[in-house]
Amino acid sequence: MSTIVVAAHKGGVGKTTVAVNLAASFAHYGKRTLLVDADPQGAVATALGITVVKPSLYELINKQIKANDAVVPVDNISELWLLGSELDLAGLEIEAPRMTLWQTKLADVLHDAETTWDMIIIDTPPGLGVLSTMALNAADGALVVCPPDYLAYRSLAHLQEALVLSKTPIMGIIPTMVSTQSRHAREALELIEDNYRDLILPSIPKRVALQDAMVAGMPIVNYQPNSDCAKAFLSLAKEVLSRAKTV
Amino acid sequence: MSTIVVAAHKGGVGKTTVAVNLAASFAHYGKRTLLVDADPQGAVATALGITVVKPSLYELINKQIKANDAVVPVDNISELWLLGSELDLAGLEIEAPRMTLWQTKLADVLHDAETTWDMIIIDTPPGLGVLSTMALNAADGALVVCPPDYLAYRSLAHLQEALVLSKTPIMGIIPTMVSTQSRHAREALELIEDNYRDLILPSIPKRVALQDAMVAGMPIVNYQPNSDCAKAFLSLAKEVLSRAKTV
Ligand SMILES: Nc1ncnc2c1ncn2[C@@H]1O[C@H](COP(=O)(O)OP(=O)(O)OP(=O)(O)O)[C@@H](O)[C@H]1O
Ligand SMILES: Nc1ncnc2c1ncn2[C@@H]1O[C@H](COP(=O)(O)OP(=O)(O)OP(=O)(O)O)[C@@H](O)[C@H]1O
Ligand SMILES: [Mg+2]
Ligand SMILES: [Mg+2]
Repeated sequence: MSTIVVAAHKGGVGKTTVAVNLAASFAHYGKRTLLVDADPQGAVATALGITVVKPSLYELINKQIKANDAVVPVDNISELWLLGSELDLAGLEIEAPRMTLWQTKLADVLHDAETTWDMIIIDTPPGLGVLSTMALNAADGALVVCPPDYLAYRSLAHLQEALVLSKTPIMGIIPTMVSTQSRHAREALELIEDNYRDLILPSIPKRVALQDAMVAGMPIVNYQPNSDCAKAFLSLAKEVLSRAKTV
Repeated sequence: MSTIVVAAHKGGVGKTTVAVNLAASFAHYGKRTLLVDADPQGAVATALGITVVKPSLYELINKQIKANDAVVPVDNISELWLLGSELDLAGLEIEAPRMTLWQTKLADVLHDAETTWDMIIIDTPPGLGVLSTMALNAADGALVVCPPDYLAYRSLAHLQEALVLSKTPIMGIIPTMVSTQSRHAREALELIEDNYRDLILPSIPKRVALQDAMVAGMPIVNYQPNSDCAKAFLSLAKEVLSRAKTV
């Protein structure tokens, strides 16, 4: 299982933060890793301190350019490459459904990439629209991100339906932004653990350092390698790598 | 200006919380208010303690049923009606672009509603896809929601582009989940205030009570009427109502 999509129906749950930091952790463990941004917000490049994204994923999909010809190596992080996006990708939400076989157009771009990189991680937009569908279709497995929040917990079921439809196996659920400070968070966490027990992966705590790292344009393993959240991402990465091998 | 869309490109910024609590505050001030959920997550009904949504917005759009024939009055909140959604609405993201004049299909459903209700508020999905576009198209004005978060601030520019394209006037930006605890939040708030000074509306503080009210299925003005966040929503509602009159 080498192509992983990071997904959630609910917005703002930490998908980008997980995609970027998980990819950097894979690279840290020596896995050649390709990070693909399938969200028109283009936040992955920002999180890596990259300001120019050319060609954008939109161009790649429209011109059917192969990933290998368009990737950008990430400075200071050996074993990590980026396929970034720009706002123009939003156009695909409207244009794709009118194309033939639109569902597989991202998979086509990534077709040869599976042999070039050990791991591919795809960050997705929130919601269950066209871009999400294309990303689920291109992946061998899905990591679902969920904070201790009632509405986010409630939306897990929606994503499960989408994963069944796109035949994307679910590798697990990553509890993120974990804090047990409020009763709301503790109760939401219990709901997730009680209802999805077998799918729970190592969690990521709620830490301002992750927001600061994002602004600094660095993964947490570079920004604050000794922080508990950096170690949390390394533990998560180890677990995900072992699950990826078994499929 | 009687039809307002609550929007943001970034996910999880508080759109649903604002849409629900603003609508309840309008109703509190005696305005006949219709709350429309254009997000397949269907969280608006949940926030109002409503468990059955029938017919869903998806059915209304597909069968071109008028809003007036499908609305549900909200128990315990006179002057507030709901047009809810279900997960089936996600289908529209794929099907709509193949329909003729798909952009105006939500506007058509709401056509007569403008004379029946004083205020209409539309909650939207995150992102800038098909459903977002239909909602922007159906509105006379947009309220943009933004927390003190760097990526959310960065995505404001994306939404501005979309608002220009759909010719939806921006009524203002609501800073929400406002907290000045972390340096990240203080700096993001400064960025928003420095770059969008004239658009800033009364803000909503970060309060766990708003999450608890959501789980309890009540707007904050019913759940904790004397809380500072309930009063913040009433102040915001007053300001939005005065701006709506002037257009
Ligand atoms: N574990 C965490 N602790 C603290 N802050 C976090 C954590 N994870 C993410 N954040 C912050 O929360 C905000 C939202 O996270 P992020 O952008 O990664 O979510 P997302 O699911 O990708 O959002 P979207 O739906 O817009 O794509 C960002 O400011 C991010 O820095
Ligand atoms: N001012 C606030 N203080 C504390 N919690 C808040 C506040 N506003 C929203 N929340 C909580 O934050 C979470 C996200 O809010 P909400 O669902 O309203 O955002 P959204 O923009 O509608 O998300 P989505 O992009 O998924 O539609 C919810 O659990 C909500 O209860
Ligand atoms: Mg993201
Ligand atoms: Mg919402």
